[in-house]
Amino acid sequence: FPVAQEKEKQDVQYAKKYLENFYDFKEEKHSLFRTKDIVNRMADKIREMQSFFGLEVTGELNQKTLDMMKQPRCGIPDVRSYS
Amino acid sequence: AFPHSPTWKKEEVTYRILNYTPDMLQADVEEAIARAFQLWSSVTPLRFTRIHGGQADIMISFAAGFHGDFYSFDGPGGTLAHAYSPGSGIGGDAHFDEDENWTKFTTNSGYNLFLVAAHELGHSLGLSHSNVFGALMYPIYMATDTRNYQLHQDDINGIQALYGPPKESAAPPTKAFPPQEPTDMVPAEEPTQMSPREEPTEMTPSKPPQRPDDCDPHLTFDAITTLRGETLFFKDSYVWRKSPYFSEIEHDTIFSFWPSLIAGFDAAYEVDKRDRVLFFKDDQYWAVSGYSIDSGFPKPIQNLGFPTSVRKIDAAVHDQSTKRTYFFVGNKYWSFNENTQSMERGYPRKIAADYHGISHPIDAAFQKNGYFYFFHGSTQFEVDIKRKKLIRTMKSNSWFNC
Repeated sequence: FPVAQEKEKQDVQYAKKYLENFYDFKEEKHSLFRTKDIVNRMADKIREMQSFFGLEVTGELNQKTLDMMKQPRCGIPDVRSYS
Repeated sequence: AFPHSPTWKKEEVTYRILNYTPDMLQADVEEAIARAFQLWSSVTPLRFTRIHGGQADIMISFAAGFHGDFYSFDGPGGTLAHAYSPGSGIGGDAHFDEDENWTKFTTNSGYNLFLVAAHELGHSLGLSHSNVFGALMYPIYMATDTRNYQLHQDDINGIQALYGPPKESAAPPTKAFPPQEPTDMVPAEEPTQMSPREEPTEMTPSKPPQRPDDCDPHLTFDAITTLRGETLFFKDSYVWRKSPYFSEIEHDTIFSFWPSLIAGFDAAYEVDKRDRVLFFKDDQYWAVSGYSIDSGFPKPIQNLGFPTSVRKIDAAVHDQSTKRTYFFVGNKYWSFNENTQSMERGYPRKIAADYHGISHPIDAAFQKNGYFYFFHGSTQFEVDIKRKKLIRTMKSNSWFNC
């Protein structure tokens, strides 16, 4: 479903936290190419998450993806690098 | 499985319940945990024994926020619980977020402990998450009728890949438990699991009706609503989704959007300012925001001000300009003030008195660009909202590019 616009910034922060918790996303604060690098890596992680849940794999934080992130869930990550 | 596929290297595994949630009776917590273990023991050689002191293989506890490991809980909602893969120390342990409302029922106002425990104990035994929708090890909580709950074949395949089948027979049993508890705490007995659905994983007795063709001239709808600029048309379990951004009509199912809602809506409408859609079925209604169902639902339609003689709604439509919602029942309609959350005086009124030329009962209705669209059978009526004047009639599927 389309996004309710006023929530967009909060949604990005929420998504970032979700991807950190469950998809091993790391925001490296000292990268010289920080903004673009983070955006690309976040898009990759979004794609990974969308693929896992059978959503359309776009790499974009659309409403369907965001709503899936907000579903109550288990705290174990979905990626194999969890330890 | 987890990295390196850790498993218990023995068939007798012990567990201990360290503390209890105040949300449930202790006996109900113990029963939920025991049933969860039984689910897994029924399909593997594993046997689970409860101990009451000392160090068990699987230590089960309830805690809120930070609780001594690196994975703090997050308050109500979000993360519900977590568990560790088999191993010594914290290995195998399961933690449940005490900030959740735990329940033995299947309800929209809490989380069923048996379901969550069964999932977490899957981790305690070495399973990671499954991406198979409907599997127990799917990471998202799915409110499901837990009477006669059966593991998904994917769960069985996963756990038997780690431990093999049970010793007594090669095939897993078809029933894990006798019926144990009621399904809900609210007065209405409504199943929370939708049927039919696209990926059947449980027994449903009858085959759902086939999706009608978009351009079937006799196409009728149960309910129609707008949602964030899109329009959703409902018939049985099927949804036609029309977006202003795409030319094609998308085909979905109710289950794909709201798994715990029951197919066969009577009515639906959107209050766009509150980003809410209300669904009606028989004498109950639900409020959703996007994919999320608001807690505390379903509620009886009498909460909106209907007399007890009204047992279902035919159709509903919200007028954004006046903040009024109109409910249609038989040959009459009510006006509901969304600001005061109360029915307006002077209603119900006869549909024919205010909307000339509109056939009733009205099956479905929605509002768009200053017009109401009323549906009666395979006919659609376009009505100017302000003047309450019939502009034209069309086929019900005029929106589907036929």
